[in-house]
Amino acid sequence: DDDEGVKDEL
Amino acid sequence: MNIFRLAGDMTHLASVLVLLLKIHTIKSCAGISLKTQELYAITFATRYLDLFTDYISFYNTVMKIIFLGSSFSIVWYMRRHKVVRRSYDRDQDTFRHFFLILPCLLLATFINEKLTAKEVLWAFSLYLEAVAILPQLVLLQRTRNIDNLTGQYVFLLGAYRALYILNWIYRYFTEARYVHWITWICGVVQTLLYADFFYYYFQSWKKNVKLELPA
Repeated sequence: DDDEGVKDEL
Repeated sequence: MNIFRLAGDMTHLASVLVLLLKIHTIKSCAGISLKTQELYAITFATRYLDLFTDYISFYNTVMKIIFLGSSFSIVWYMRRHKVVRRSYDRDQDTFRHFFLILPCLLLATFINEKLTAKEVLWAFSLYLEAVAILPQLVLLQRTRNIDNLTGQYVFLLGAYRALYILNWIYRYFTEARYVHWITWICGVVQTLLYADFFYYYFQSWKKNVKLELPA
């Protein structure tokens, strides 16, 4: 699952 | 970006500005825990390593730089500034960093989204942020006279965490496959730590008396 790593929060 | 997330980030930004205002214009850091500020600096330094690896948005990059810059400059002011450092409550601020850092580091090596340096540090930053407020809360309890700016600073930090929970609930229901268990659990734990403070903060606000936490 590719988007598992996307962390767009601060 | 939803309204809760934006409001959360703005509240976080406001908390930092209130603290910088106190330090920069009043030249005082009385009632502020250096331990907590150092833990935040470590939190942001380990979490925002992705500034070098991923580009998310202009907003994201700018905010990360602001939080990194402000946290390190606050630590610098409290440790090095010739006037500000004199107002630091050194004898009251006795919480040990390592009691928090070490367990967080251990936990991060076992519980993370992936066993890579970046992910372990990310998890570590979440665990550390969750407990970083503890030295500040201990110091507040010991401080007889909590000034307005210090009270507002801690209130804004707590409000920022509560708004992030609303943001996660919103995202969970509106985005497909948006699940971040570690972030959520840490966030809820962190917000619960403020519950006691919130209670006394609202009491003092309602009765219009000075904030004071029972020992």
